[in-house]
Amino acid sequence: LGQDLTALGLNLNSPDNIYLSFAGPWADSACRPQDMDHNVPPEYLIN
Amino acid sequence: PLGPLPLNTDHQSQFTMMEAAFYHMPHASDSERMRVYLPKNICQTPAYYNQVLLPHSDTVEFFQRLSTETLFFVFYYMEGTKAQYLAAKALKKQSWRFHTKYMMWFQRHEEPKVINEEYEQGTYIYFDYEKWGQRKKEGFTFEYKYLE
Amino acid sequence: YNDPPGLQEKTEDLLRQWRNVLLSPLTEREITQNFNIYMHRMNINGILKSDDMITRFFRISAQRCIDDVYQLLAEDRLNPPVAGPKRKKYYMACDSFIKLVSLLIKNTAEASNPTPKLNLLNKILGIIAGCLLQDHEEHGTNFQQLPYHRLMLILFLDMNTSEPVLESMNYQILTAFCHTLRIVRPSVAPGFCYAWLEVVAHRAFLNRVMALTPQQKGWGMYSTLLIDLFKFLDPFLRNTELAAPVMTLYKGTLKVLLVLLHDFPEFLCDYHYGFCDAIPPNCIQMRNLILSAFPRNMRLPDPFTPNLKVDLLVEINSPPRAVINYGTLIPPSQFKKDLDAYLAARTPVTFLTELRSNIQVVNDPARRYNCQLINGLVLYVGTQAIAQIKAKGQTPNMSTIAHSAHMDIFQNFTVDFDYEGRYLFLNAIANQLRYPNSHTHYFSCCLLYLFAEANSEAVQEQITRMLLERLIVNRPHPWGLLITFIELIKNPAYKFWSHEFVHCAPEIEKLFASVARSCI
Repeated sequence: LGQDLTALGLNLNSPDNIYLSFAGPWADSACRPQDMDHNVPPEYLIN
Repeated sequence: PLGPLPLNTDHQSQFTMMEAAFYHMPHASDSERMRVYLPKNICQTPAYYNQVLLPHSDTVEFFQRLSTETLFFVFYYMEGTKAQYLAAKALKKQSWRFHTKYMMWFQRHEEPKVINEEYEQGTYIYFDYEKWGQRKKEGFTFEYKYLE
Repeated sequence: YNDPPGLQEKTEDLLRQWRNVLLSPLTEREITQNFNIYMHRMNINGILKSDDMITRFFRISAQRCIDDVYQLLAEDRLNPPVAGPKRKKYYMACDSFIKLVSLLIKNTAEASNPTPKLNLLNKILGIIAGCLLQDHEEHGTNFQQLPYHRLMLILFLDMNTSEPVLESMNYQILTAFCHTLRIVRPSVAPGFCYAWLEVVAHRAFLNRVMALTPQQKGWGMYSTLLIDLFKFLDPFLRNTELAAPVMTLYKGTLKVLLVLLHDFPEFLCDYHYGFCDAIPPNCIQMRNLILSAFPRNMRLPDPFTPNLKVDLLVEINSPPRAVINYGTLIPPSQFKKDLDAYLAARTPVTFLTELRSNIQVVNDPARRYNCQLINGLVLYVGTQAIAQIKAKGQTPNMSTIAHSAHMDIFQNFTVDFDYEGRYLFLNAIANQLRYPNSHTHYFSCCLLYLFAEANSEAVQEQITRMLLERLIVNRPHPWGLLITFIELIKNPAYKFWSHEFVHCAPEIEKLFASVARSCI
C-alpha cells in the first residue's frame, strides 16, 4: 500500500513553501531556526 | 506480472556498496555549516516530548515571548543562524540596542526626550568570554553615535 | 604524477598555517585581510605560478583532508569516544580547506571576469570527483562518503552566498555542481548515494536550482539528476520487500518528491514523462505522486462531484505542460518509418502483426518488453490521434476515438500481447491520466473504450486491476485516474458490475461499493 506520506515529517498542509526548511531526505522534521544559516550583520558573528 | 527480479552482478555489487554506505549514513550536522557551540545532533527523546516543531516557532512573535535571558542565550550561542536574527529582533522590540563598536547590548532606562550627542543612562551588558557569562558594565557612559 | 620534490611538505605546511589563521576568533572581515597576506605566502611558495601547480596543490590538499577524516574515523572505531563522536572534528580540515578554495575562487582575477574563477571551481570539483571515484574503487566497502560530502556541500554553500562577485556567475556555478553530481551519480558511486541525495536535496541546492535560477533554467539539470536516482533505484525496487538500505533511499526519495509536489508542482508536471519512464512500473505510489502534480493556478473539480461533465471543463482541451520532445519519443528506425506509414494510411496490416516482435526484448532476463518504447509509442500515437480529432473540429469521445489507425494499434496490444505486455501498455496509458488537459481526456476515453470493446473478460479484468492497484495505495492519487475509475463503475454502458471479477472477493467488492457510494 506504499507509505503514509503524511507521516514523513513534512508539513504538507503548510500554505507556505516547505523546501526552505527541508532538513534533508533522512530527517524526521523540518529545520529549526537555529539550524538555518542567515545573513546576520557581520558584527553578530562574534566567533 | 513484474515479479521479483534477480539482481545481475553489476547491480549486486552496487547493492553491496550501498549497503556498506548504509552503515555510515550522513549525520544531520554533515549537511550544516559548523556550529561553534550547539551543533545539530538529533537525539531520540521520549515520545511524550514535543517531537515536531512548535507552530510559528520561526517568527519574531514567538521569540518575543521568550525570556530576555533566553534571547541573549540564543543570540550568543547560535550565531549566524536565523534564530540569532530572530532573537536580535525580539530584543530590539524590548528596546535593547546592539552596540556594534563595543559588541554589547544597551537598554535605555527611559526613552530620551531628545536624542543628541549627550550621554544616556541605561543598562549596559556584555559577554565576558573569560568568565563565560553575561556581565553588567557598571559606570560605563554611552557614546550614542555607535548605536547600531 | 611527478609532483615537484617538496611540494607535498610545502602544501601541508601551508594548510596548517591556513588552519591556524582560521582558528583565531576573527570576523569575516579580518579573515579576508589575513587571506591576502596568506595569498602572498602562497605566491612566494610558487603555488600560484601556474595552472598545473594550483592543480597539484588542490589535489594534495584535498587528499590530505580526506586522509584526515579517514584517520579520525579509524581512531574512533578503535577507541569509540564515550560521549559519542564529536562530528565537528571530522569537518575541521575540509571546512578550512574549502574556505581557502572559496576565497581563492572569489579573489582570482578582477570581479568582472568570471572565467578564471569558474576554471578554478571546475578544477576543484573535478579533483573531488576524481578522488571520490578512485577511492570508491580502491576502498570498496570501506569507502567513506563523509569527506567528499563535506567538501562538496561546504563548497556549494560558500559559492551560493549572495555576494556580488558570485551573482554574475550563479548559473555557471550551479551547472558545475550539477555536472559533478552527474559524474558521481549513484549508479557510478553507489557508496556515495546517501550523501549524494543529501546534497541534491539540500534546501540551499533546491532553492538555487528550483527557485533562484531565473526562467527555470535549472529545472532540466535537476530532472536529469532525479532520473539518475530513479535509474539507480530501479533494479532494487522490483521486489515488494525492500532491503533496509533500499527502503531508506526510497523513502528519502519520496520525501524529496513530496517537497517538489508541494512547492514546485509545475516541475513535476513538466518532467513527469521522463520520470515515469525511469521509475519501475511496479513503483505505484512514487509514480502516483508525480502524476498527481497539477499547476498551482488550476482548481481541480472534485472527482466525486455527481454528474461531473469532464468534457465541459475549460482546461480539458488544452495540451498539458510538459517538457517532451515528441519527435524523439521513438528513436529513428525502420520501425518508426513503418509506424508513421501506418498512421498515415492505416496499412499495411503487417505493421500490426509485427508490432509485438518489434517491442519484445529477447536477450535480457530482466524484461521481456522494451518498456520505454511502449511508453514512447503510446504517447506518440496518442498525441497524433488528439491532433487528428482536433483537426476535424471534434473532441475525444467513444465514437471519435474509434476506428482509426491509432486505435488499431492500441487494440492490437490488448489482443496480441501477453499479460505482461498488456500490463506495460495499460500502464503507459494510465501514466497520462493526470490533471484536466487534452491528454488526460483522450487517454481516459481510450482506456474506457478498450474496456468496452475488449474481446475477452481477461482484458477487462486487467484494466480494472491496473486502475485498482493505483487507487488502493496510499495517497496522493492523480485526478485523471479517479475520474476514469468513477466513470467506469458509474456508467452502465460499461456493464462494470456484471463482471465476475468484480465480485471475486468480498473486500474487493466492498471497495468498489465504497467508491461507488462516495460518488453517486
